[in-house]
Amino acid sequence: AAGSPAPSEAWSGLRAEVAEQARGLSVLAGELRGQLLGSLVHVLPEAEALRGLEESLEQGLRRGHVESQAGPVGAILECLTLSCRRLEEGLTEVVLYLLGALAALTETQHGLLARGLDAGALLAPLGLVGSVLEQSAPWRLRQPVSLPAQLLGSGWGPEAPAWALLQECGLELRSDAPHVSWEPEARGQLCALYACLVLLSGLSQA
Amino acid sequence: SAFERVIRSVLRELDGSGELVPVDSLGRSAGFQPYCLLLRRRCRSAFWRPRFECVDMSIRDILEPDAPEPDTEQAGPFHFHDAVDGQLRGSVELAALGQGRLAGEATVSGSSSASMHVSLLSVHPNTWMTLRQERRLRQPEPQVLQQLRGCGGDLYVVTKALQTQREVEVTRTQRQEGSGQFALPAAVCLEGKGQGHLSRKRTVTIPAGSVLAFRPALLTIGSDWDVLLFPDKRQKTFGLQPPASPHLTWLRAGAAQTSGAACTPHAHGDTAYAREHTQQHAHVGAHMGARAHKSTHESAHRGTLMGACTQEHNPHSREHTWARTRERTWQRARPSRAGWAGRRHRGLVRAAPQPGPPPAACPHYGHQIQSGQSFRPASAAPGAHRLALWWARPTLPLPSDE
Repeated sequence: AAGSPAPSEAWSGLRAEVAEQARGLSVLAGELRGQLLGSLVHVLPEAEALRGLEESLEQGLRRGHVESQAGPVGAILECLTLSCRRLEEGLTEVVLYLLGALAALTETQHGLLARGLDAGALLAPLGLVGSVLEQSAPWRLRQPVSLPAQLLGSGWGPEAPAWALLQECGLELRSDAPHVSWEPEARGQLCALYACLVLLSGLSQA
Repeated sequence: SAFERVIRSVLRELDGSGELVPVDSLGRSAGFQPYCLLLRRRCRSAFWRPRFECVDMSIRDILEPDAPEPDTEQAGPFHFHDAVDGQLRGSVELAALGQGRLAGEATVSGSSSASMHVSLLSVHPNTWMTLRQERRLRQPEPQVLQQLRGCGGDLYVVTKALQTQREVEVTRTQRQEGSGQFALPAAVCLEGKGQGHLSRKRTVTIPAGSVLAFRPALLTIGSDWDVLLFPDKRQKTFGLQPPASPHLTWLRAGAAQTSGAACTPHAHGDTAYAREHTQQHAHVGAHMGARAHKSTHESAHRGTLMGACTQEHNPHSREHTWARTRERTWQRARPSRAGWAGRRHRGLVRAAPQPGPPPAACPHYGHQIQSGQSFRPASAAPGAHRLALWWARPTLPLPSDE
């Protein structure tokens, strides 16, 4: 199922796919968006809650209605539910896409994303991850990828959130002449990280 | 994580073809042993791998009788030693988030080491075949299967697992040293004015018997079960079989014309026959064996069998296994029960993989057995299948364009 996209489509294909999903979220009204965002911050570090949310959404789509739940998972379900207790299909698919991407990441990355989402600081990691993906496309060869200085900001090292996010994908990072050693095996995880960053930062920006 | 890093290194050496899926968490490693069932969630993007989740069940939990799984084959052990030591030097500016700032010349060195013995456990394809013949799905269907049926995902079974033989400790160390202007966090040890180092050491102990990577195979569940080592995208655990090729469609149409509605397994009396055999032999595999046995002999008696006839009327014999293999092979390709029945009715049974030459004549009916013939698959030359069909059933008129 995880097919290899054609080289020419690797980066542009991912960008188009994620942008399409992000457009799906743009239909959310400001208040609902805030509610969804606030609940996601609580759910993100909890692996079980993420799994439960995904299960509830899948079930809701199959059964045609969704059961009320308490807590942040319930709040997210409320955001996606119409008055007739049916899930709004387009929005739900986007959230399921996001949950699928999150599932490809580690729990450490979930925690970092939650903190970044809370602090509204996801744009910097997004720029870096996008740059790495763009430069290393079609992602099949091991190669060094330099990191643009303007995207690094004032701090670049093991304590920087973007560093940890990239390192958790299995990439070797260097702080001198900042660059990343691209590993083809990291492709899936980095693509998923990019999708998460685009969708979450899109939510928090608005 | 250190665990994932080690797995990547091991797989790079041992699994060049990339058929093994790395386990993402040491805590979930136990659920990926051979024969364990996994749920694969629907993947909404082609850019990342689908996830496999443990369902904490083995194939024995859905089959009857409740007997242990057959042993696996073991390759290895392979001794794997990975030590990386690298040092970087340069001018850095490190910001310890919210804790302080480090600026100046610095050296960053990183090392990791792991030495482990791993072995590859695998279930031989023939084991799956034997298991299929001898054990059927539990009736009534286990509740977990009913739940999974409504879950929308596919069930997979682990056929290979890369397992640690001994406990192994993986260590990853990162060390930074620098000089210059510092406002260091408390974790950093100062070594004289303007100099310092920061060390980070991560150690993870991987117990013996931990699964590092696995190979899943699709489990299909219908009236019977099967394990597909090379499934195509259309095949689903609880779903329909892929649409038949035009060739098979043609065969089905022929079956409908020649045998009509009466051509079903029940109309042939297979079920009753099988029940009788089951009682006589009180063997778990007798039902399937008897079914194949009956059909094989019926076909052979009509002189239409394109392969070996069973030598003995013993449902446990090796010949029966051939017959069952034939039936299984066709069942995989069949679009429907009726379609299969039609083909079987007309004796379109593919030659079995034979361990020895088939008998020249059936000892029970005395007819000559046609051997060395094989039914052409759908990809054969145009028109060839029609010729084969005509050969198999001489009463069918030869298509005029042939």
